[in-house]
Amino acid sequence: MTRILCVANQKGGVGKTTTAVNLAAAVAAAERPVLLVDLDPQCNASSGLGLRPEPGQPTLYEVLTGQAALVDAVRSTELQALSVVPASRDLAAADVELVSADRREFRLRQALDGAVADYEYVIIDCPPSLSFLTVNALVASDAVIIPLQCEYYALEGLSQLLHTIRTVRRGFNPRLRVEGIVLTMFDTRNNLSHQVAEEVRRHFKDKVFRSVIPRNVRLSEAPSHGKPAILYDIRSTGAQSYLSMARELLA
Amino acid sequence: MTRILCVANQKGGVGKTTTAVNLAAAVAAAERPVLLVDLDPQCNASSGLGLRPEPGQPTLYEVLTGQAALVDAVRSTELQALSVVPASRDLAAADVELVSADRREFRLRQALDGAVADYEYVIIDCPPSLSFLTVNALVASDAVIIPLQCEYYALEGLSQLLHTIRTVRRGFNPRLRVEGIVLTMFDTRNNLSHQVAEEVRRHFKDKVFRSVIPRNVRLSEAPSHGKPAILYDIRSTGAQSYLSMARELLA
Ligand SMILES: Nc1ncnc2c1ncn2[C@@H]1O[C@H](COP(=O)(O)OP(=O)(O)OP(=O)(O)O)[C@@H](O)[C@H]1O
Ligand SMILES: Nc1ncnc2c1ncn2[C@@H]1O[C@H](COP(=O)(O)OP(=O)(O)OP(=O)(O)O)[C@@H](O)[C@H]1O
Ligand SMILES: [Mg+2]
Ligand SMILES: [Mg+2]
Repeated sequence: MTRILCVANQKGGVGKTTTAVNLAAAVAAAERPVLLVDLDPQCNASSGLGLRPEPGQPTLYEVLTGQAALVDAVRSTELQALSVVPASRDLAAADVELVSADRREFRLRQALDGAVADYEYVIIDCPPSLSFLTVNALVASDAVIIPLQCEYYALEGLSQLLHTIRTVRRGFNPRLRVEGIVLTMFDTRNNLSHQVAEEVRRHFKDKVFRSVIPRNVRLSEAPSHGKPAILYDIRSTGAQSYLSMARELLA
Repeated sequence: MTRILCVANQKGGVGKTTTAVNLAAAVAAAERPVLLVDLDPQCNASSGLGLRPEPGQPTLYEVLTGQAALVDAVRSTELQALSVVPASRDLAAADVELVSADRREFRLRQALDGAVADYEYVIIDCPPSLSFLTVNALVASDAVIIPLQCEYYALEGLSQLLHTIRTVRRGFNPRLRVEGIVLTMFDTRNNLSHQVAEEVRRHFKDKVFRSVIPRNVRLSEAPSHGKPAILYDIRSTGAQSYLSMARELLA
């Protein structure tokens, strides 16, 4: 049974892409077939794995607008068990283009239906907003992984995100639940990180992954080499923390 | 003559709000009247200055949808020369609500026209996207300040942002230009920071602010106290770097 997870948070720069790419790679390293879907017009997850747009190659944009089937957009990576459906900048226009389409919130779900049976996990990277693309991801998913940077502004946005998840669950996708909150860019030397982490664990108890992602420069260097951290520097604390998160997810 | 500047970058978490709030405060500290406009439905610039939504008090949402005049939404802050037009979560819906409105891209510009003569500077904080709200900011502005985090993904998005600025200049606002790129969260110990900074200076030469904003925990602590960094800890490197940036802007 394929589990479909999306990585979402409207707050920008909290580690959505870094989590989607490195968690997908860590799960693939455990020989579980994973499909990473890049739903962000910034295309960071695609380029973070070294995938460049190629003329004639369909992307998620062509899939959502009905011009190509999902299987035609799937690309392979250096990890045998990891495949990717890359994004394209055109995704930014999909919102307006599909504004009057029938069941526009279900476009991604329909594209995935019946097309992902070969994968144990589908992981969807979302853009920093709660608009059309992210709603599509929430409608298509079984559960949401919420990366939370241990900072004040990031904590502020959490209630809005949980509100949107409840709205989508009631209106479109009754099975949608929160897989877990993962604390990212945690800096042990910094009081604010500890304060935010304590508050989140007090509020959300076992909904918070035990694995904490530390601030680690290897995680921000890896994308410029087109590799996930486990291929760029597996001994780094960043790579190790995502391997630990994958073990928690698979348990 | 009032100068209208927006702080924009679709990449999330690069320091847009931190730059908008602290630059506005630094300019106000130099006794130049400043209006800070929060155009992000996350409302971070508003809450970063301690402004909470109050029933009956109009926000930028009411102004853009024609339910209130700009002057009715202006709030004061601890700094005499700094006023704020706060955001509200409803801004996220303005995009769809105004999808068929006439001259929808000019809503903010029309709201500011004739209403900001008392201010020397208007500084607009943008959400992490290139959609309706950010386009409104670009149409309303004389110039754009681009915060750029010294990281790989942030550099990747720059060409897309410059392309959007050119499109808005050609189609809606011929006076729009780039005020400058400001390097943010610069970490002197980290190679990647230096590499990105070198590449940006090579490419953009004098379009890059000489002031560089260092990674400084006081900048991320200040918003939880509802204060800009110059009121929270003026001796911090973060506060000092924004005072230096303001001096460059005013020169
Ligand atoms: N744990 C970490 N340690 C150090 N750097 C990190 C870490 N996680 C992410 N980064 C870096 O921080 C920046 C923001 O992370 P990322 O792009 O993954 O966030 P995002 O939530 O996907 O952003 P957006 O909202 O733009 O989609 C990137 O440059 C990334 O390389
Ligand atoms: N120079 C800095 N040093 C340390 N922390 C910083 C610095 N600049 C910003 N921050 C912190 O990093 C996070 C991201 O910054 P900020 O929210 O200003 O970015 P943004 O571009 O406005 O994000 P969004 O895309 O969500 O609007 C915040 O928690 C902020 O407090
Ligand atoms: Mg991302
Ligand atoms: Mg912001």
